[in-house]
Amino acid sequence: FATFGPNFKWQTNSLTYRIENYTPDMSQSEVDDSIERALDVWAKVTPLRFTRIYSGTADIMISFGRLSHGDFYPFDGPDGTLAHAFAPGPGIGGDAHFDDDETFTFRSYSGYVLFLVAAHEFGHSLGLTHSNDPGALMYPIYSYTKPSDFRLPQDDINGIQSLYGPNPDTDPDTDGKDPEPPTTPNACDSNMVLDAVATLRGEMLFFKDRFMWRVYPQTTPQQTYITNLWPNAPERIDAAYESQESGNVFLFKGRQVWAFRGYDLVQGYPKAITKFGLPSTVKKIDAALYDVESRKTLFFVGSSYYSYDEFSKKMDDGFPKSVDETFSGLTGRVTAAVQSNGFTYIYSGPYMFEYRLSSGTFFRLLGNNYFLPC
Amino acid sequence: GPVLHLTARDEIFAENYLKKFYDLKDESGPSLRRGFSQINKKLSDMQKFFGLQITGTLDADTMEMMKKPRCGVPDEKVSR
Repeated sequence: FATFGPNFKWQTNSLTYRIENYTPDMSQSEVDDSIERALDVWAKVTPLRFTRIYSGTADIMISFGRLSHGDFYPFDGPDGTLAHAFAPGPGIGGDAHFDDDETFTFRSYSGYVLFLVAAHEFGHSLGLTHSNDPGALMYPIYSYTKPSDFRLPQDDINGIQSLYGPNPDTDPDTDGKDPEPPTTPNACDSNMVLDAVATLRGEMLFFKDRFMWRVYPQTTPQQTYITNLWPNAPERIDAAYESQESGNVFLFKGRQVWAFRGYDLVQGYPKAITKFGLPSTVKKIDAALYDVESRKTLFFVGSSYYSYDEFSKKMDDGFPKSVDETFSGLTGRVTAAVQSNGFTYIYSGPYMFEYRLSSGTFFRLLGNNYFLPC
Repeated sequence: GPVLHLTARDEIFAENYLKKFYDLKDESGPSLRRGFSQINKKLSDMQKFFGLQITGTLDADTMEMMKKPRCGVPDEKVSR
């Protein structure tokens, strides 16, 4: 997180706000509700309290405007800059301006969710600047999150509480029952257990919680929300693989499978994993791997694995087999699997076992950072 | 990063982005194409902030990040 500096914070915990005008994109009550919930995001974790006024000058004046709109920072038409806000202080200090050339929305994916944009801008109104944590609310780039799923990330809580301290009114009954604030997985954490690993047309994708890293050869890993690439994708997936037969990337969670071709969800998905011929007793798969040589996909379930023929689209006979029958030395649960440059990599916890699949030869025990640099 | 075929429009867009969010001073002089040091420095600042490959030059990943919808407040210390 980052702040404008210790001098840029409100000297009182009781602040006023006023909605000066409205966007035509939403009903007034939706705007009122979005603004109120966006302020509540910060009130929940600090001693700050917000009171709405309907005339005069409030600490936080909220308005919608286009292009040049009365300050020295004109907006830029649709997309690009969505809004801006000013650090705590007199006059324009604390005010939040929203670009009315955008399409704001109450909750839908098409358009920009006003609640999310406003919660970010009010972070500035209270003294925060941008965080470089891609999972933080105060990250400068807009990311869609279903408003009902929104929880203020730990990075933002640390930031705002560095200025104002915690909420003194937390209710002892519910205290501790709130779900843990989300944190952003760190590629430098050598103990991290990845949810899944897959290829995507020459890239490698590493999945963890709501995030993925995209790694091109010789470039810096890009960490982003899974939903930034595939809006319909589930979070905290169990497994993923790219089929070189169909060109689709399959994501697995529980008894369901999603198929993506490029950025698009393939018609008819998500489907049940039984579509691959897995028995209905299988509640989830732990990992999936497409073998280029045999054109088979291996599904790992507990200490067993199944082989699926991508060409004939049928499960191979003689399976499931025990994992350690084929993958010598692999005693722990398989958590992810991927092939690269003709080698097969089986993840078990934070470790990666390197094999030659055709011979079953084990070569090296490696760490996550072999493919996913810190 | 992936090679980018810069158009004049891209150069102007990128310079405006760096002025707005990374305090690039409005100076006459060499454009992005000739890699003026001030612009390299600001591009590196941006690439560092977003965890991109720090090349100091305008590549496809950097251009893609510049085009994402965002907040109008400058990044990092600049905003103070």
